[in-house]
Amino acid sequence: QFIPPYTEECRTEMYPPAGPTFRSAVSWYTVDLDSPPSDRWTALITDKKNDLLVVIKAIRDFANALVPSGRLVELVDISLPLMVETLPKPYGEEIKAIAAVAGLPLGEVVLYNIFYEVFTV
Amino acid sequence: CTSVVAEDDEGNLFHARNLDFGIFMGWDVKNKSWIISEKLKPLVINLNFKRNNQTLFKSTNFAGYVGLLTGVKPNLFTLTMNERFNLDGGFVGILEWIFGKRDGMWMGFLMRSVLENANSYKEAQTLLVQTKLLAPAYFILGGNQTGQGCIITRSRLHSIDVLELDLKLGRWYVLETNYDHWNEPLFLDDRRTSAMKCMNQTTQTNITPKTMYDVLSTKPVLNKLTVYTTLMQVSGGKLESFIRDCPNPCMPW
Repeated sequence: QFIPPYTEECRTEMYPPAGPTFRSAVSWYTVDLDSPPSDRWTALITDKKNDLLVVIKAIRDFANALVPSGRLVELVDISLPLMVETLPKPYGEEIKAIAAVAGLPLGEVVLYNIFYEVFTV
Repeated sequence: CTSVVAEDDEGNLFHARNLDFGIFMGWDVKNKSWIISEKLKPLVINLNFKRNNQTLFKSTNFAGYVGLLTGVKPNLFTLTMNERFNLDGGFVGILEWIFGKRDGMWMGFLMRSVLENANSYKEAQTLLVQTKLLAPAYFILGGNQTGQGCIITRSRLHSIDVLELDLKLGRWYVLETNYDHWNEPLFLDDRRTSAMKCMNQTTQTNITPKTMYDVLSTKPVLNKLTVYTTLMQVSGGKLESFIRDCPNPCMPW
């Protein structure tokens, strides 16, 4: 159907994934729950740091587009780090470690982690 | 999002989902795509959570996100969540949290806690039904025995409805998009009808993770917001995921 909603006949034989609807497979990482919360994400974040920076920047740009004065990002950077101490264990500690390894403002990593609650608005 | 739990003729349970995210967060006119959805794709990873050197559960995650949206506890249960939009949404919960009322749970953290601590389908269901949340949500839960599959429709404070598999009634799958199952979906966003048509056309006899991938690859179930597709089988704790694209013409949601 070439007008919205572009419905189509039920697809068949799509597996194994290939072609234009498949971009790539997903790689595996291990999270060792016996290691301290401050260490368990280090290897993964070191690997994915640049991609994470890109997403956080896109969210920051979006916030700045919504409130061009930059006050919204300022609010996130100042107030959300205070919230991290109130998050249940071990999540707060894990988030702090991720922000430190990625070199990102803590408030912005907190926002990324509570995005579901923010987004249901 | 679209999540499905299905049971085949032999009692095997399969769980699959499309994760759709990023609506209204910037449209890239040149590439005809949502900016955040595209930027999230390189962050998709599969995680193997281990304790005592053994796999406790597996998930599909975004790097840097410590909660969970999609996971399997091998041989016990599978779990996904879909977004539920409501006026009494997450913002109210966040405000309550800021002002010191902290008896609710953050959705992603609850999902992880359930996968970490629950040791049966029933135990997981009880936690998902009873725990107070900061935002409304749909939880889609699959078990390891015949008939164990359900959609839990949650408000922040309580469970509104639990729809379970019922083979006697011919309900061999439960399917959730982002609308209460007893209401019609928004006519501009009807992924449910397409997905159910494809599930029915597949039939219970032929349902497998592969044919569920077919269903989740059919437009508009697959759309411009779709970041990844995950296929899970509780038996053996199999989880595989794929980053998706929706070539034009394709619905923006």
